[in-house]
Amino acid sequence: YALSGLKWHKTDLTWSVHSYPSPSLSPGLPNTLVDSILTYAFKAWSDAAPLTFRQLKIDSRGAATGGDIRVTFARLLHDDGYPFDGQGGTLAHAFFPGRDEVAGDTHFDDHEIWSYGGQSSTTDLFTVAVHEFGHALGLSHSSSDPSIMRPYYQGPVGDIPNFQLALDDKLAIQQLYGVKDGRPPGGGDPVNPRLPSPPPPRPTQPSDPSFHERCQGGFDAVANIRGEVFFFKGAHFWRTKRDGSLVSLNPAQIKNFWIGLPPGTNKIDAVYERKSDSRIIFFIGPQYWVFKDTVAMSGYPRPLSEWGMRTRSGQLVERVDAAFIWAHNGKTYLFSSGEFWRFDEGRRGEQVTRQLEPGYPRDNSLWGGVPTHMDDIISWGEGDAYFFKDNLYWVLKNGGLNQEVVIPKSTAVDWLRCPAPPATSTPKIPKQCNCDLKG
Amino acid sequence: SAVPDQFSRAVDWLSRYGYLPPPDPRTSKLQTKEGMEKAIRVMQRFGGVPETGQLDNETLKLMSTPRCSLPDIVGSEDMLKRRRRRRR
Repeated sequence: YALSGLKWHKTDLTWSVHSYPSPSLSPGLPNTLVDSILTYAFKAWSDAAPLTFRQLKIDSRGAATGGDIRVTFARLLHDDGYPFDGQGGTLAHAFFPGRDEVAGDTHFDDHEIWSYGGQSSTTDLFTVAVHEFGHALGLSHSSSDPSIMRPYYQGPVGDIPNFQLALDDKLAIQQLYGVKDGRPPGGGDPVNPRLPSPPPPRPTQPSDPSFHERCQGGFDAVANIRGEVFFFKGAHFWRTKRDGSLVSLNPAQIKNFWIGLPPGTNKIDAVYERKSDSRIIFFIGPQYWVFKDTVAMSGYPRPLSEWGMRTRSGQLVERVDAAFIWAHNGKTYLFSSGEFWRFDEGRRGEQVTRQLEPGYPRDNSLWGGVPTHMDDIISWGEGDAYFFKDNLYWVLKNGGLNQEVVIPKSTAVDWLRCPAPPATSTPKIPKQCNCDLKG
Repeated sequence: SAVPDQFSRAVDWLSRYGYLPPPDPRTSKLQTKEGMEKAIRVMQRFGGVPETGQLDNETLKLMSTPRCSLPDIVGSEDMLKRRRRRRR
């Protein structure tokens, strides 16, 4: 590691955000999420050194005043003599501590597509933020590997809430600000200082821990949101883009993306995007949420009973199995325990209207050729309805309702970049194959 | 042997990130071959790619990797007031 020779002569630091990434380029990053990502980025350093970071909120004029470290998302020339260069190239920079007005200020290139949670084709905000805040605290670039202070972007560092600095970075920050709660630098036994542990062995093939989860199907909910298909399973979700490519092999955590669901949410029943106002509706048990983009609107959750769904035996519906808008007629369909209801959703001025149509519920068997107890349903392609169940999906073409024979296909292979299962049965654990000179 | 514009882009890159002193218009001193090679070696060592002193593919690839705008070698005056470097 290398030090700039400059440091803050206090340990309780403040920070403020003067501008956020442009939603047009970084749609998945609402301001509240940017705040929490930056908070975690500061926490990476306060976990290793006796530093505290307090965010100063924006005042009534809409500008954050003061703060030791001022965060800005800026483009090209932004009057600090270090212009950015559009997407790629330079990503961000920060000024070292000091008494100057500019000291500690951290600038991110607003031409980058900022994201979080392991999306490999974009730039991970958390990773770059931890690096730049290292500069704002007085560190220079490091040639060590691993080190967050390496000058080159090396992809997302992964698990944000549990991120730990590498030893090189810990030693560097502790060189400037001491060790948290008085332990010797580098932690561990003061008598025998810990040697740096060797880098972990790297498998020749990058391992894919989520492979099993992703490729065995059985999703809790599937939704077509803004043309991308989200596969929800447990506390995670995968996202397939319009062109059919998977945003990342690694699942993203629901709680880091969908702000406002109850902590500990680990099962979503159904999700759909309401066409009349592009809100996203989540169903969990007897409650539902309405999201504006990735943030739950205030006043939610609300009871499912508001939808007025009663079974044919007159009981209130307690949970939703599947929900989708059938592109064929624009109606909203909700499915529960083998029955389905149809709603007409529209708008009257600012108000969204929802009308349960008479004659419902009806039996799922009306949807011939597809499973009657599905995981979820989406509209996709040219108004086709895709029924997902376990690791298979069925397609009802062009608004067809009753197709005698529908050949199911593999969800894992077609949507989630999983290999097709081997045609012939191979031994379950290849290691048990053995071959020798005589064999 | 790098094509000329690749070479001049490399000179820009190396000056920008602190491996080469910024060109001084007053002395109109050109970068020497030795100076360039030395700067490339330092950059390769710092970046963790094989130290060849040449603009080989790995080096060019690293130069085109998105990165932080701060220089790698602490020392450009206008961003720092005082310079102290400590080596492990």
